[in-house]
Amino acid sequence: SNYIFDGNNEIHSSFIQRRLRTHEKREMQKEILSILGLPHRPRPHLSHGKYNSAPLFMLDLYNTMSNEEKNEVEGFLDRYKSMFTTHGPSLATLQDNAFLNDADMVMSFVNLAQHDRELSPRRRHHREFRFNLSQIPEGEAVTAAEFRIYKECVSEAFKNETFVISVYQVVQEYEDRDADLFLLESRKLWATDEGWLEFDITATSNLWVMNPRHNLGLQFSVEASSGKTVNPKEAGLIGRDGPHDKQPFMVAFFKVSEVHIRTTR
Amino acid sequence: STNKRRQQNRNRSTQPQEAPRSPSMADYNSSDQKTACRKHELYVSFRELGWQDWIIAPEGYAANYCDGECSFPLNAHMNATNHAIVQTLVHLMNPENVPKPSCAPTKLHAISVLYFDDNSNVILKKYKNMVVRACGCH
Repeated sequence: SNYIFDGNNEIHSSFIQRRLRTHEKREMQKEILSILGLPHRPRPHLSHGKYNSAPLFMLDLYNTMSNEEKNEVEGFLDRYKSMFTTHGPSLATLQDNAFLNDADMVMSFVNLAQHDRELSPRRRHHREFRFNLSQIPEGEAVTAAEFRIYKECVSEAFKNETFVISVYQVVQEYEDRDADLFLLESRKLWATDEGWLEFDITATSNLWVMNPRHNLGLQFSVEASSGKTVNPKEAGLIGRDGPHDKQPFMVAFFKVSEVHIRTTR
Repeated sequence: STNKRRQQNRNRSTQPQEAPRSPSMADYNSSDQKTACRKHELYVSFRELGWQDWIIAPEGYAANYCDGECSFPLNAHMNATNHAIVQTLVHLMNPENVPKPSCAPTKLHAISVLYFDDNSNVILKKYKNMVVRACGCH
């Protein structure tokens, strides 16, 4: 056939010797999709191209994994750590979490919040992020999840300044007032710091996977050392209008359950 | 059992002994290298399937497959299991009803696949037992 061929010149098996019929081709494609654990062929809408930060991050991770698979050494943690050398400097220190060692699936999620919504004056510098976690393959359990956002150096405007960056989980939304937020993490950074910031959102991701209606997204705020809120863009944080390869995204690590679910034939 | 052995010994002394059946040339020829159990190359191309719009990497993978006969004697075959030896003996005794050992993978490796889902999220997944690294008789 065109798409499955024998690299050996000798005649070994009759099915290799003939071109597959259309329905056979379709069945063969279905079989390969079944091996990959997919009910159908995905149809992604790549309006932003393949070169967004999330696919690039994942491609780096894939290349690192593939190279190291050849050598048959290392754990998943090593692979993940080595990512940071190829994907820009990291400001956060990755803890030696044992769960990363046996993660066997990684998934990145693009930010679905298309526009900066009008929030109240009190939260005018807050930014919203939304991720669709509805298509996680069956039998996968989240072992770790991170929200990643890129920070550029802004030494000229804020010399010797520090910022407090806070990430919140949106707990409840209202039509007539601000949403209820749950603070996930606050971090102090220098204006001169540059690189990817990772915020642990493992518990939140688990909640979203178990109860999709609780997935109301994240909010993000930046405060100067004076306590005054700052526009994230001015603090060097890359948002939707920034370069494609530095767009914020979410990444989650999964462990596959022992039972591999295959469709009945 | 001991009793039977004694009986056999007595028989041997009185009756002409039948020469034990040695493997014929045909048996040896069947384990010829051309038909012997071995790994064959088989490449599954995601590119040829036209799946490049959603599979980012790899372009395909060398799945390979095992093919060939597991015939007496098994020395010529890679990685013959103890069970395969027994299976061969039983096959020789009863070729009509008992098949030869199967040529099957003994070493399988994983591949990683990077792909988009319907929501343009990216999945990096490790699939176990996808690549045949070695074949043997089972």
